[in-house]
Amino acid sequence: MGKIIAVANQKGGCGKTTTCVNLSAVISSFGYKTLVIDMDPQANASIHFGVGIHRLELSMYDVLTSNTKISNIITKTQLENLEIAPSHINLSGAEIELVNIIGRERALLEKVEEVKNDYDYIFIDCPPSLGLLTLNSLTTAQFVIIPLQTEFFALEGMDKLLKTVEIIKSKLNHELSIVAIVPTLYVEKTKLAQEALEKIFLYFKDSVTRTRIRRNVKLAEAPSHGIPIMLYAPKSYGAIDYERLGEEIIAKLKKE
Amino acid sequence: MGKIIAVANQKGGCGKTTTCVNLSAVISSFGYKTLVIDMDPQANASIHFGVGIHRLELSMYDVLTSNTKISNIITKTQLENLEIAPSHINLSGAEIELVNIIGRERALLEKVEEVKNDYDYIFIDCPPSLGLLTLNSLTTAQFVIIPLQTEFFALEGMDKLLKTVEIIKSKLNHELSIVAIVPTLYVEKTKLAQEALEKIFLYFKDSVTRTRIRRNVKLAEAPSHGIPIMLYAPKSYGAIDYERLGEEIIAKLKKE
Ligand SMILES: Nc1ncnc2c1ncn2[C@@H]1O[C@H](COP(=O)(O)OP(=O)(O)OP(=O)(O)O)[C@@H](O)[C@H]1O
Ligand SMILES: Nc1ncnc2c1ncn2[C@@H]1O[C@H](COP(=O)(O)OP(=O)(O)OP(=O)(O)O)[C@@H](O)[C@H]1O
Ligand SMILES: [Mg+2]
Ligand SMILES: [Mg+2]
Repeated sequence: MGKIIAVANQKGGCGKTTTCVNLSAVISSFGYKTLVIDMDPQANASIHFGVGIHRLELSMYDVLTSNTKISNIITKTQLENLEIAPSHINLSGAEIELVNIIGRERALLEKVEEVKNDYDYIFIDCPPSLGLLTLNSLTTAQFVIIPLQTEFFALEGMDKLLKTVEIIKSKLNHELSIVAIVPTLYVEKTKLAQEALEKIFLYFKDSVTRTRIRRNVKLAEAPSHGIPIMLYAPKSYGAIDYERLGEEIIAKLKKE
Repeated sequence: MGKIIAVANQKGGCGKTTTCVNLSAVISSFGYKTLVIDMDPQANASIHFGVGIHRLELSMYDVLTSNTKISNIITKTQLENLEIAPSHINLSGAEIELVNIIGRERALLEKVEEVKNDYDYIFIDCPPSLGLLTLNSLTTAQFVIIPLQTEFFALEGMDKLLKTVEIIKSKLNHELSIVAIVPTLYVEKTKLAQEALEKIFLYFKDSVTRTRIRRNVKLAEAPSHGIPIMLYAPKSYGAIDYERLGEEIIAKLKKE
C-alpha cells in the first residue's frame, strides 16, 4: 500500500527536483518498489533520470487531460526498483485546461488510484507554484516533504505553503501531513545559513531533518549525465547526504 | 517614454528577483526615474525593498483584478529615483481569476499605460512560470532580460522560454525583443559553470552580457535587511557586478 509523498515548495530553485530524484533513488536502493511522478512542466526530474522527454508520445499531460492511464506512461529508470511517470512541457497547458473542470484538484488522485498498491513509495515532484499541479499533488499525497534553502527568501514563503497544506487538509485530503522539512543547499560556514537554520528549528522543531543537504557541485553535475547522484558520484557529500536523508525519511514515515 | 523590461525565466531560483532589484537600483542611481513592478505572488522584490507586504491595503492583485489604478499602489523605496508597485500573496489568485477574462494577457498593459511616460525605465519581476502573470509581463514589456544560472537545468528550460517570447511577439506584442541573457550565480572556477557558459555563448552570442553575476553571499543577505546590495554592501562583488551590469544594460538599450 503505497505511501505517497509530495515534494513541494513554491519557492524556485530550493532543491525540490534534486531531493525528489535522489531521495527516491536511495529509497529504491533499500529494496522498496518506488515510483516518481513528475508533475512539473519543466520535466527536470524526468530529464535527471535520462528520459528523452522530446521523444515521449504520452506524458503526465495526457494522464491529467485525457483518459490515458498512468500505467500507460510509467517507464523504467537505471535503478532496478525505481520507475517514473514522466512529464512534458505540454503539462503547463494542463493548469489552464483543468481550471473549469469539476473536481479539478482530484484529477491526479483518480489516476494514481490504479497503481498506488503496486509501489511501497511514490514521490511527486512539484513545480515552483501553488497552482493546480501542486494542488493536485497535495490532494493525492499523504505526506509532504518541504525542501528549504537555508537563505532568507525561503523562510518568507513558508507561511503561504503551510496555509495551503492546511486548506487542502481540511477541504480535500484529511490525511495530509508534513513529514519533513529538509534544509537544502546548505553552506555550513556562513552566518546566513546558520541564522536560517536556527529560524527553521524554532518554527518547525522535530519536523526538521537532522540531515542537511550540503551544497555540492556533484549534485548540480549529475542531471546532465541523466543519472542520480548515487550512480554519478557515490562517494560525494551529495550522495552521502541523500543516503542519510533516505534512512531518516524511512524512519519518520514508519512512525506515521 | 519608459523603456519597459521584463525579467523572466520559468526556472526557479535563477536570480530573477536579485537581478530585478539590484539592476533597477543601480540604474536609478545613474539618475534615471525607475519603477519596479512586482508580478510575483511570492512578493520577493517587494520584500527586498523593505515593503511591509502584510500591511498593504492594495497591491498588484487589486490592479489586475479590479479597477484599482497602478498609481494608487506605487510607493517610494530607499532610493531617490526608484519606486515600486508591490505584490502580495493574493496575486496567485489573479492567475485563476484572469483565465476567462477577454484580453487576459493584456490586463497589465492596460494599467501600465497610465504611468509609462512618468519613468525612464520600468522593470517587471516575473514568477517562475510561463502562466498568465509572466504572459502579462511579456505582453507589456518591450524588452526581456533572461537571468540564466550557469548550471544544467537552466539551459534545458531556455527553448520553452524562447518559444513563448516568439509567440507573444507574433500574436500580442510585436516590439518584444530579448535585450540580454545574464549569466547568474556564477562560480568562476567550476567546470560546470565553464561548460554552461560556453553553451550559453554558442546559442546566444552577443545577447549574453559580458558581466557575469558571481555567487556572493552578500547578495543573499541583502534581502533580509530590506535594501538592495548597493546600500547593503557597496564594496562587495555583488555590488560591483550589478553596477557593471547596469552600465552594460543601459548601453544595450540605447542601441535598440
Ligand atoms: N545541494 C546542492 N548542491 C549543489 N547544487 C544543487 C544542490 N541542490 C540543487 N542544486 C542545483 O541547484 C539548482 C536548483 O535545484 P533544483 O532544480 O533541484 O530546485 P527546484 O526547487 O526543483 O527548482 P524549481 O523551483 O525550478 O523546480 C539546480 O541547478 C540543481 O542542480
Ligand atoms: N549571485 C548570487 N549570489 C548569492 N546568492 C544569490 C545570488 N543571486 C541570487 N541569490 C540567492 O539565491 C536565491 C534565489 O535567487 P532569487 O530569489 O533572486 O531567484 P528567482 O529566480 O527570483 O527565484 P524564483 O524563481 O523563486 O522567483 C535567493 O535566496 C537569493 O538571495
Ligand atoms: Mg524542480
Ligand atoms: Mg523571484
